[in-house]
Amino acid sequence: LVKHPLQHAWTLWYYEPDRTKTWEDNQNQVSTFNTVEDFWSLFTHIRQPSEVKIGSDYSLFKENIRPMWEDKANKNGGRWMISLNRNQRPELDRYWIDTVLCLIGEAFENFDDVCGAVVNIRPKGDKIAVWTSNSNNKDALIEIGRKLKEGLNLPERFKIHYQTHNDAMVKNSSTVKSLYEI
Amino acid sequence: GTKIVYERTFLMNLRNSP
Repeated sequence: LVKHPLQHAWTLWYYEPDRTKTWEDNQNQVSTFNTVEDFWSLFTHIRQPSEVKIGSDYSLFKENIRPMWEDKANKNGGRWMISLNRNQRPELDRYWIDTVLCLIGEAFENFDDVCGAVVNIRPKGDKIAVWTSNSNNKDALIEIGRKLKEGLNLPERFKIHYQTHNDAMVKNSSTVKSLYEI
Repeated sequence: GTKIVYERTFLMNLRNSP
């Protein structure tokens, strides 16, 4: 069996809230893969987002990029935010797998700005975000955002928002400023 | 340079291969 190589190696992380540990210690590396076959053997053997404990996250990032703002690959970047409402939970698993397939299949063509993606499973509404490395690279951001909406089959009226990590860090603001919306 | 790109349907088809 010849395995199909991916352009990049990817690491899946799983975060489960545990007040006795720090946020960073709650982030666990699950596995790293660099072929399509190894990707499927991993993803078909783990619980889907809709099956994990509320308050948990999955993150899929290029190898050696940690799923946190502080990482050197993320600190000048931002993310496309896809905010789902409560009754979109049945779609969550499909949206997540479609996001992951965009990443590992390099759907964003000539832009290499993608760092990874995060799915937050939350009671008030789940969120999927795709993180990019440079929030000033408008051409790349718009292309990535468009391909993302296309890859997830999101209707035109369903808006997704790009926000820089620096803006997202501002604690006291309830709503985060978004740089772009498509 | 060249880049290894996979379409969604192609990736989904590989899901069921042994």
